[in-house]
Amino acid sequence: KSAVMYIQELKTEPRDTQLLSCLESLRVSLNNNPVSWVQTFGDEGLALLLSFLKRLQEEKEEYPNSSISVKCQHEIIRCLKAFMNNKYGLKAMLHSPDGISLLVRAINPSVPHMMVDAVRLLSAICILDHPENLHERVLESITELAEERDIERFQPLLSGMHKSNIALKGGCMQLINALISRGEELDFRIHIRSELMRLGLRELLAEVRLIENEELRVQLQVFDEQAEEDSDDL
Amino acid sequence: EGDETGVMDSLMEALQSGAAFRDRRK
Repeated sequence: KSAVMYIQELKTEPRDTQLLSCLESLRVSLNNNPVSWVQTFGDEGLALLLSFLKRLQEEKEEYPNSSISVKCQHEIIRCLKAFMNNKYGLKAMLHSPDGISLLVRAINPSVPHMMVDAVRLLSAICILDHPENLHERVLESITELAEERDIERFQPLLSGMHKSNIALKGGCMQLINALISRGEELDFRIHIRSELMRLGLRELLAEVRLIENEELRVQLQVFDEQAEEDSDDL
Repeated sequence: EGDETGVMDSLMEALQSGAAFRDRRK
C-alpha cells in the first residue's frame, strides 16, 4: 500500500480491530520503505496518528479495560518510532505541538510494554542535539501532566520501576539519566535527583542493584557516576 | 537533509550502552 492509501484509510476513522490491523501494516511500511515514502506520509499522516492517539488516550480514561484500545495506542507509539527513525520524521514530530506531550501520556505503568517504548523514545528526544533544550520540553510535559492529575511528576516513572518488567526498569532509569544528564546547572541536577530520592528512588535502587541485567547495570553506573561527579562539584 | 535513517535506532543504542552519557560532562 502507498503512503497516500494509509492516509485515506485513517481518514475513514477505522476503529478497534480494523484500526489495529491498519496500524500494524503501517508500522511495517514505515520501517521498510525509503525516507521518501515517510515524507509522502508526511505531516498529514503524523497528524492523523497523533489525533488517534489522543482520542484513544482520552477514551481510555473512560474505558480503562479496553484491551483493543491499549493495543492500538501501543501500535501508534511503534509507528511514531518508525516515523521518527529519520531526520525528516524526527523534525516533523518535534514541530508538532503535542507530539511530546502525547508520548508523555503514554508513560502508563499499567501497560508496561507500551511504557517501555514511550520512555525510550522520550530518552532519545532528551539527548538529541537541538537548538532548543529538548529535555526541558520533556520535563515540562511531565510536569504539566502531573499537575493535571494532581500527582507527583515522577510518580509514573517510580511506579514503572516497581513493576517486575526488567526492560521497563531499565527504560525508566534511562529517562531519569537522560533528564538529569542534559541539565546544564548543577542545582537543577541535584534538585531532580533529590526529588526522585524523596519519592522512594533510593529504596528502589537498592532492589534494582540486586538484579543481574546488563542494561540495568549500565544505567545504574551512569546514575551513580553522575551523582558522584555532582557531589564533588558541590 | 532528511535522508538519514536509523536516527532513533542510533540514539537508543547509545542510551542503552551508556555511550550517550559519556563525554557529556567536561
